[in-house]
Amino acid sequence: DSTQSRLDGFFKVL
Amino acid sequence: MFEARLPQGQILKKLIEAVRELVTDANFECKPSGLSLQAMDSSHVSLVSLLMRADGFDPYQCDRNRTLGINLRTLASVLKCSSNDDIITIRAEDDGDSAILIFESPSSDRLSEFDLKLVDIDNEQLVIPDTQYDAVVRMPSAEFQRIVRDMQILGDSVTIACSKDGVKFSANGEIGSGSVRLKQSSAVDSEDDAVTVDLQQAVSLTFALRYLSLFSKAAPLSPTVTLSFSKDVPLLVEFRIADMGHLRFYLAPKIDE
Repeated sequence: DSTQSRLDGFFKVL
Repeated sequence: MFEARLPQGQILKKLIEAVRELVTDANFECKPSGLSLQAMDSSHVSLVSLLMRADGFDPYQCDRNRTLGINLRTLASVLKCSSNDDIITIRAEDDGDSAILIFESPSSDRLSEFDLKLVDIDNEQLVIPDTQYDAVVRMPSAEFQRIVRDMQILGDSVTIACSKDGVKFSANGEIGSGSVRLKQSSAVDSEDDAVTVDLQQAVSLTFALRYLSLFSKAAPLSPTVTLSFSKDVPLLVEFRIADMGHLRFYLAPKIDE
């Protein structure tokens, strides 16, 4: 099974 | 004052149609170099990044940086009041709390004007790191739209595998499974019809079809779409906007548990 990741984990908040 | 006149007004219509279901409110950042927008969907799974360079407008005037917060649903409704061949101008006075949209018929004998109230949007800006992608696939945008639609019959997610032979989309669900395989084009009449895979290394990733389906609504903007993949990195889906910029979507991958 797979889970949906979120962008916050990949891109930094400015 | 900010004023941007877009001779091909339908570009703006297509753009907003492509993002309005993904993002409700967005800040349009107006700078002397052009117009940009960055917004995440409410679940932080995807991101929209738009760039329209100043030289794509005629004329473009931006005396100082402005942020125009606009509700995209409202903007989409207003844009429906324009005709496809209208010239569209976006204007904002320095001290105003609204954005003005002007639709001008090609013969200039019909002029309509709408004043849209600006909204305050608390928008987190994300830094998107430069990525060397493992695989970059270019294909007709209509083909992308069709594959996404077809895969949705089978399930909620699609696995996209890029290899030297081409790209394979596969999905499985309760009713069964299926796949579409596209080979690299050897000879085509038009570059827009070609499928190309620029491969550094083979890669396979899984994504939610719901988001890909929303991205594919941008197909009318450009005859081709570029998909860029790297292992465990968000997918980049890019539609070029004529010669003036791009509409990019990023989508976080699904990760095996």
